[in-house]
Amino acid sequence: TVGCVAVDSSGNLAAATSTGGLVNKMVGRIGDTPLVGAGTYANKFCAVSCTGKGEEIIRATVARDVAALMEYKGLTLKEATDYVIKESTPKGTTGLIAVSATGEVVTPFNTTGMFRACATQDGKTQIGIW
Amino acid sequence: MGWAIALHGDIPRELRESCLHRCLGIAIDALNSHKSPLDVVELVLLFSFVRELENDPHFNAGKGSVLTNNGTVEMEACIMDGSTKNCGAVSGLTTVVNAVSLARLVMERTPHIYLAFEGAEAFAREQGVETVDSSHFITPQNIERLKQAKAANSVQVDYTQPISIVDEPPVPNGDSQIG
Repeated sequence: TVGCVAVDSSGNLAAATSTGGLVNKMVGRIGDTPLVGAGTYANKFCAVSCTGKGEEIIRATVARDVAALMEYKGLTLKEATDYVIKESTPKGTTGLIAVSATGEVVTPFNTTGMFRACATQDGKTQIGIW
Repeated sequence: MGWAIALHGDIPRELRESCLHRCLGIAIDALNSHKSPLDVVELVLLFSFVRELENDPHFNAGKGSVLTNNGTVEMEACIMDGSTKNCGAVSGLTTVVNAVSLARLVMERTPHIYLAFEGAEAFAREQGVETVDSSHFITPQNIERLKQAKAANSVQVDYTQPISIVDEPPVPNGDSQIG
């Protein structure tokens, strides 16, 4: 799975995800990626793109949960994603990337690793796996 | 505040830095050169980032997509604009070169959010997006991955190789733990 989230200097957010799914998946299987609110979501608070075991991400409505925690509970992006990754999804199943309208970037996962990269306008960049 | 971007993808370890650097560079250049507050410009650039990942055979999307139990590809994609909550999604694509571009067309040119399988393929042809024979997407590495998954009778996340080098016990269900 590949995904990208971005916020511009005016706070406009967008998310996109694309995937071939799981190896040896059944023909006709639909994963979390195309399900708005599960593997992909964006609103005025954040943009989220997920990767991992789609069935678990769908059950937990991961991307929308992050946005809802920010919108209704006032959590920061880090607090919201930490909760979803640590408390809402089984260990070893889920990773996500997200940006907030204020330029916060997070890339949490409860798998062993997740290939990820990020950059911000102040010059910070990161590339990582584990 | 300033702009920010993040991306994820699955690739062999030896290629990760070059691929991620390339994709990140494209994103940084695009954002740096378009600071006007036009949402559409930013979004068009965002789409291009995911297209870049799809076209790299080392990522599980587009060319390089993993295989179903029938040895076929069924690709999926989604895109969403946070300002308007407009979104588009596609599933079950077998010939469309850039699934995320078709998802964007669903968002912009239909009254719907989600098209799948035959309907999505028909929409792709109607819109004139680039299509190829589905064999284009199938790589020898993914044929081998499917063989291994079938031998193990498991459904697996796309990238499996480095699991033995991390200091963490294997999980009993046979899945790799790499997103």
